[in-house]
Order: sequence, then C-alpha cells, then structure tokens
Amino acid sequence: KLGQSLNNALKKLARASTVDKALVRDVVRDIQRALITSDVNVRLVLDLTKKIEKRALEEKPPAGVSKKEHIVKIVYEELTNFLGKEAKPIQIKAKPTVLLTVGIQGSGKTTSVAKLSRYFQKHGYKIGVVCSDTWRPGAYQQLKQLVEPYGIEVFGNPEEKNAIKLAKEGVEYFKKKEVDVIIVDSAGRHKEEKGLIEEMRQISSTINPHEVILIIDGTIGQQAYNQALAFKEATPIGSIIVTKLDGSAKGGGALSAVVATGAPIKCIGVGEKIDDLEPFDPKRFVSRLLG
Amino acid sequence: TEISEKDVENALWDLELELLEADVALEVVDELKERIKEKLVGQKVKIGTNKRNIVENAVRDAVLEVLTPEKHIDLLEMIKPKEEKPFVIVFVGFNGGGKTTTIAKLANWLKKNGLSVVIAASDTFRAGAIEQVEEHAKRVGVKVIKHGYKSDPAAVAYDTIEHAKARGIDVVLVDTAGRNELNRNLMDEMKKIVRVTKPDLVIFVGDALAGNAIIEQARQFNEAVKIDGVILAKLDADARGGAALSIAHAIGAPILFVGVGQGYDDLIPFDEKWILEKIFG
Ligand SMILES: Nc1nc2c(ncn2[C@@H]2O[C@H](COP(=O)(O)OP(=O)(O)OP(=O)(O)O)[C@@H](O)[C@H]2O)c(=O)[nH]1
Ligand SMILES: Nc1nc2c(ncn2[C@@H]2O[C@H](COP(=O)(O)OP(=O)(O)OP(=O)(O)O)[C@@H](O)[C@H]2O)c(=O)[nH]1
Ligand SMILES: [Mg+2]
Ligand SMILES: [Mg+2]
Repeated sequence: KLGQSLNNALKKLARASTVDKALVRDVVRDIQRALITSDVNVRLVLDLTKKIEKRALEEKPPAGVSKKEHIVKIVYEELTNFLGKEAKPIQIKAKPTVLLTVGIQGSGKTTSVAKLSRYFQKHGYKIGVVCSDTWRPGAYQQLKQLVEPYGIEVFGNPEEKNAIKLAKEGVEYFKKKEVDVIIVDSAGRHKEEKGLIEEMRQISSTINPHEVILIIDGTIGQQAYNQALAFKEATPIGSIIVTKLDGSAKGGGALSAVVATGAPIKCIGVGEKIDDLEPFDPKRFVSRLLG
Repeated sequence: TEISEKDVENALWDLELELLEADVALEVVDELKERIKEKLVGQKVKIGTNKRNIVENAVRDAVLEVLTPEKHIDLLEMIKPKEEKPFVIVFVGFNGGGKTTTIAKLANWLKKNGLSVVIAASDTFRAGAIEQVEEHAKRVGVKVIKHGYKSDPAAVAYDTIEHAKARGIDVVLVDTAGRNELNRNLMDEMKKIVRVTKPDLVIFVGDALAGNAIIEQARQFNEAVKIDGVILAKLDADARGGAALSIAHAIGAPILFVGVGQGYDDLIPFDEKWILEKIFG
C-alpha cells in the first residue's frame, strides 16, 4: 500500500505543468517512506533522497520524457548505482574453485550451500560440500539430507571441534578427488561474538577461498550495515546472497550490506527447496523496494 | 505559553530517526508521533520550559505504554496451578528465527524451576530438524517424541501430549517448522496443529534482527492462530530491540523472554524498562 501512495504522488507530478518544488518534495518523501519500510538503512535513505531531490529539481528531462518518467528514472539510477546494472554470476574459473559461505545465525547459509551445489551440478560441474559448522547440533546431517539425494558428497565430522582443521581437511579431501567446485558451509555468527568472528577469519585465511559469500537474511533490519562491515573487516567478501525474499520482506537490508562490503548481490533465495535460487535482478529488486 | 505542533515536530525529528535506527517499524513510529501530538499540542507550559525535554519524556512514556502488555504472563504461575497436565506450548515463527534453540532453553529453564518437560519434534519437514532437536534435548536432559520426516506434525504433537498424560509430565513443548507468512499451505498446517493440540499457549518466536517485515509476520501469524506470547531471539547480536516495540504494537501479545545467546542459560525474562533503554541507545 506504500506503492500506492508513491504512485499517487507521481501521478500528481505528472499532471503538474511546471516543476513544483512542493510536489517534488512530496514524491521524495514518499520514496523515503517506501525505502524505510523496505528496511533500507535510514541514513542511506536520507543521503539517497537528498541526491534524488537535487537531481529532480535541477535536471531537465530529456525531450519526449515526462517529468514523472524522469523522476522515476533518477530513482532507479541512484539505487542501481549501488547494486550494479545487471547481475554477475559466480565464476567457476580455477580447478577447483573454493567457495565459503558466512553469515549471521539462521540467515540461510546451509540451505543456500545446498542450492548452489545443485545449481553448479546442473551446469555440469562436479561438486564437493564441506560442513565446517562445529557448533550447531545436526548441522552435518542437515547438509547431508539436503544434497545426498543428488549424489553430492558432504565432508564432515561431528566429532571434530576445530572448525579451521575441519574446513582445511574437507578442502584437501575434495582437491584429491579432483572436483570442480568445493563449497564450505560455516557456522552462524554475529559481530558481537568476537571469538567466532576470529574463527571465520582463520577459516578463510587457511582455505583461501576464491570467493567468500555473505548470506544475508532478507528480513534483516537496520543492523545489516554494522554486521556486514564486521564480516568484511575479518575477511574480504566476494559476493552476497539475499535469502527469504519469498516472504513479505523487501530485502532493503541487503543494500546496506552491499555498501558495507563492496560486494555485489549475485543470487537471491526464494524458498526452502533446493531449486529456490534465482540470479539477482537489480531492476526487479529496486521496484520491490519501492513497493 | 503553549506547545505548538511545530515544537513537537522539531523535537520529534531526531527522536524519530533514533527509533527507526533501533528497528522500530515505520508505521509504529507514525502511530507514536500521532499519540504524542494529540497529547501535547495545546498543552500549557511555563515560559522557559524546555519543550524538547517534555516531548522526549512523552515519547518514552508512549514507548513504555506500547511495550507494557495488557495481560502480563508469568509462565510458572500459569503452569503450576494447572490441574490437568500437561501444560502445552506450541512454538511458531518465520524461518530461522530461533524456535528450536529457544525450546531447548525454555526446557532447561522449566527443569531448573522443578518442572518435567517433554518435547514434540513436530518439524517433520526441514533437513536435520529432528537430529537438531534431539541433540539439544539430550544436552538439556529431556525426552523428545518423534515420528520421522514427512510424518504429520499434528500427530507427533498429539502423541507427545498422550505420552505426557500417561506419565504425568508437566509441560509439552511443541517445535514446529519455520514457515513463511505468505505460504497458504503452511499457514493452514499451523492452524491444524493448534486445532489438534488445543495448547495452553501459542508462542511466536521472532528474530530481533528483523526490520519492518516483522510486523507483517506477526500480524499474519496472529490472524491464523491467536498468538498468546512472544519470545524475541538473537538480542545479543546488538539488536536495539525495536522489533519488540513493532510486535507489541502489531499484535499486543506480551513478550515473555528474550534470547541473548546460543547457550541454554541465554534466555532472560522480558523487561520493558531494559528494552526501553536499549531502544533509546
Ligand atoms: N522461506 C525461505 N526460507 C529459507 C530460505 N533460505 C533458507 N530458508 C530457511 O531458513 C531457515 C534457516 O536456514 P539455514 O540454512 O539452516 O540457516 P543457516 O544460516 O545455515 O543457520 P545457522 O547454521 O544456524 O546459522 C530454514 O528453515 C531454511 O529452510 C529462503 O530463501 N526462503
Ligand atoms: N546468537 C544467538 N543465536 C541464536 C539465538 N537463538 C537462536 N540462535 C541461533 O540461530 C540459529 C537458528 O536457530 P533455530 O533454533 O534453528 O531456529 P528455528 O526458528 O528453529 O529455525 P527453523 O526451524 O529452520 O525455522 C541457530 O544457529 C541458533 O543457534 C540467540 O538468542 N542468540
Ligand atoms: Mg547452517
Ligand atoms: Mg527449528
């Protein structure tokens, strides 16, 4: 219903014959509310809408483009500035390519590892999955139950308490088996758990992955920026997967994660099943943010 | 002199930002602003009064008002006098919010308070769900009743209640699968579990890190089954606690506990004043 008010504001602007400062302010205010309700970082929203308002008042729409179309185009441009114009896929170049998933508790890492492994398998790659989560009860079983039906092997050891050792052994095991892609799942952690953040830093520096993938829960609110920053300070982040976008959440928190890590969003999770993974589409994501 | 609408709006500007950054949903902030305006505009004050302080105190009072539930639930006071055992609690919530871990923590807490507990493994869908709850239960020292994957969650819960009746066990905690509020089938499945088990309490477990989406989650869940109480998990992740305000405003159910870590003792009773201080940084 926020999309409704934004549409109404834009309609008012379309009917106006001159650039009315008050009208532009109305539209910008509605954009702010839409973005905040979509969980985009509040300060980021204020910065963005300042830019949008300035451009809307100063720029002349090109010939044949209405004021309304011009403003919508400005909004999309400012938002896709962060997100990139089109999605980049995860590259499988080296043999083997080693991927590591990291993220906050419950964000969807294990499920996303399963989805990714199935996705690559369908593209003809041989996959090895490593469970390096030594904290969560049943983590190894969860991963096994998800991917073994597809003939994908999982390396794990519920008895092993050292996550770094486990990750290293898993990667070496699959390197010997000459797989194309090795995906390492790790335990959930957040920025206040300094010991776990250090563990992640060590896992990453030990197995030296080609890409560290930060899994972001689509429902995350204003904490997204600070959390993503803490992950990035411990290990460089190569890409982001935003999960649970099949719910009511718009995923605005992911925008903050992009800004904090400098990493692009490559895929989104749209359900609990193994095929519920889609390539990231910046345009669709932005129109969802705007309601 | 009197307080004008302008005075209130000026004072509210940074307070509003503060609340939004603390994860209080936008519609709740709107509602609070309306309440404050109604209460303060036109109010007579002495010349030289710090109007900003008046507004700030009014906001604090309004927030405390939303956080303080109409009915306060004291779990032990509810369970102990109940004649006909067991006391049944069904846990529901969105994917990954912390239900299973919270159940383990609550089982631990109940045991420490002298009550016997049995857990129903009614998440028969998610990979590893049964192994996860079994391991937690083993560590806490309580029994789990399970049927296996793809079995009927309501049947597992029913079985567990029968087991508890036969052995005089005080409390049954029913773990259910995470579900998406937009999934019609899963919402119906949850309704069925509640219909079959006729629980004493239905508890919604929410993620303290969630933003505005938690309002829609809480509303849809409450629409499907009446939510009697809420537990907010992962507050230790430096969540400012605004989610507590959003949920309280959306469905009015009392928040019973907050999860502050992954250990079995990391479950503390909800304290409105403590959350108030967290929200105001
Ligand atoms: N609706 C929905 N649920 C999802 C999605 N991705 C994951 N989930 C669910 O979210 C819950 C948590 O997923 P996990 O994969 O266990 O999350 P995790 O990050 O590995 O959790 P930890 O290892 O405990 O940190 C599970 O119920 C998943 O089925 C998604 O895209 N949509
Ligand atoms: N730091 C922290 N982590 C928590 C807390 N509560 C739960 N977790 C973690 O969050 C993750 C998800 O918890 P679960 O108990 O599996 O959540 P769930 O709601 O049962 O998930 P699904 O059944 O998949 O929907 C696990 O890694 C838990 O250890 C908490 O209060 N603090
Ligand atoms: Mg996991
Ligand atoms: Mg669970």
